[in-house]
Amino acid sequence: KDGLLSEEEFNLWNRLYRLGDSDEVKGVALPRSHFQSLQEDRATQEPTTGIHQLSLSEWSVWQDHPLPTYQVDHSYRCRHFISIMQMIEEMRHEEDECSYELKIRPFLQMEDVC
Amino acid sequence: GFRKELVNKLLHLHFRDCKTKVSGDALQLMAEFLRIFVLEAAARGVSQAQAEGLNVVDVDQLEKVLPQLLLDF
Amino acid sequence: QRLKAAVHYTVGCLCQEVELDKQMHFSKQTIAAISEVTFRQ
Repeated sequence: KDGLLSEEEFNLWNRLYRLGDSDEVKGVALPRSHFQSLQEDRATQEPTTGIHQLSLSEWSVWQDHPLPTYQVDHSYRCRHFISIMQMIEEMRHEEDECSYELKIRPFLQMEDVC
Repeated sequence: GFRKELVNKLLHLHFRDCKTKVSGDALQLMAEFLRIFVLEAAARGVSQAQAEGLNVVDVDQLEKVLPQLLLDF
Repeated sequence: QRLKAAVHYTVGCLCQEVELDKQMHFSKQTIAAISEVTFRQ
């Protein structure tokens, strides 16, 4: 009634899903992000042994194209992110000149920025 | 899916005022949102595993789809 | 922790539905990961 697990459900959870000392990976955590540029009081969380820290950057090279969806399509924010990752991937192989700068420089009007 | 009472408790974790009430409709909507989120995460993990020719979805497959999943919600 | 366990259990049940539907298997760690992400969401 209180929304928490009944005894039967708890036993099932304990048997099927709960990660414990006998498991190689004892838990999973999504690390909290923080703004590097802001002076924040933040206690640096040391990763606990046996806890797998999920990474949003480990597979960043894979994010330059939209991955398949199921019932929920990609958001505008996500498409923006993908296009930026795509641009980064293309720029990775550039030497000396930056193609983005070359493309955009003709449009710079100094009165717009001064 | 997610029980309304559980969703209510989860929401109350973040309320500044413990007297804040959530209507039944809002709880139902939030429960449905969470259900869809979980199913989407699972299904995308499956998609990734299948693309790699695996029959087990491991944490690696989930991590690959995680950035776009979080941005989509 | 009890709330997290309840979320974890529900996520496990939902993943089981997907397992049956897609004929695939989720590792315990993957279910735990989806649960953690859902709780944070």
